[in-house]
Amino acid sequence: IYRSISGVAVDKDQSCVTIMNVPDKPGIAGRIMQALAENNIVIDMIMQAFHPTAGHNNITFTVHVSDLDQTIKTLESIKDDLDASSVISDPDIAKVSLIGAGLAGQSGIAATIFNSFGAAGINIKMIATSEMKLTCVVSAADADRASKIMHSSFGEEE
Amino acid sequence: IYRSISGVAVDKDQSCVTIMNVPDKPGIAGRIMQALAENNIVIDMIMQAFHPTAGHNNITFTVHVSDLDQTIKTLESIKDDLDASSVISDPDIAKVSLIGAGLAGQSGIAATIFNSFGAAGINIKMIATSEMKLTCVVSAADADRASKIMHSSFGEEE
Ligand SMILES: C[C@@H](O)[C@H](N)C(=O)O
Ligand SMILES: C[C@@H](O)[C@H](N)C(=O)O
Repeated sequence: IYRSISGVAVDKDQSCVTIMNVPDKPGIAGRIMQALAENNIVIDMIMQAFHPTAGHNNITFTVHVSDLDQTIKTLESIKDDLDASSVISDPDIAKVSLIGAGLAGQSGIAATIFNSFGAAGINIKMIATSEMKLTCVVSAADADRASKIMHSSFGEEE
Repeated sequence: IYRSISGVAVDKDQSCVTIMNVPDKPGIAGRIMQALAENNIVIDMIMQAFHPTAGHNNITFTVHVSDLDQTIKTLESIKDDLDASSVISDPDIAKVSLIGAGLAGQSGIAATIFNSFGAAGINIKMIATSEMKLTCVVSAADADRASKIMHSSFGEEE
């Protein structure tokens, strides 16, 4: 099952910015993304998950740390127009990703990784997956330990 | 810029389940994932974004519609142990994804898609991205229109 893992990637140069409580209606994400594109901000990840309050949602972006201030400024400048509540950022993040063709649908692999992080006292700040990748966002201080755990869970050479 | 788009994928067979307000401390995601793995549930996407209340977070899963009931049952069975507040599901989803090698970092592409959905009155329920993929979760009724919009935005043949 684990033969299909091809590696571990670590990215310590990202920051996270979230625009909170935007109206959950058509066109809002477009206006936000357009403002970021017009300010030439390169977006690494976009994440909008389930929001408990009907009618509202949060959109989280990861951007290169050099774009953090511009991203906050851009989102702050449109916040009131959009009727959003706030813009919150977290510069203390690192992305640690397991990469492999066979990851899709493997609940056991994610359980192994998340449990190992838990046993090591590493808190998972964000999670994102795709067919080829399992990404955990942890605090920058935990990046190296998290990466070692990912390597050793799959018999990988460092 | 758009030459690197290779296609549009539509998945109408998924459902969304979120476990709300779990403690945001090491080991929690592992216990949740382990319960799902032990129940042989194939997870399509895992998403944990930024949570405004310090100390809490929500984890959203997309699973095949045939696994929806078992997923809800599994998460309900561990909810109290974990001190989570609730398990919420939404069976009315479809994933519409733009796929292409050149997507990474292209804010303009995401802005085009999100604005086109907005203009068509299509609400975006969830968003997930990776280097190769931009995924929008919309209601099942909007899937075909959303897919047509993605195709036509990039000069694709249907
Ligand atoms: C929140 C935002 O994504 C909104 N639902 C939209 O479609 O634009
Ligand atoms: C919420 C959950 O992901 C928790 N932060 C953990 O690390 O397990």
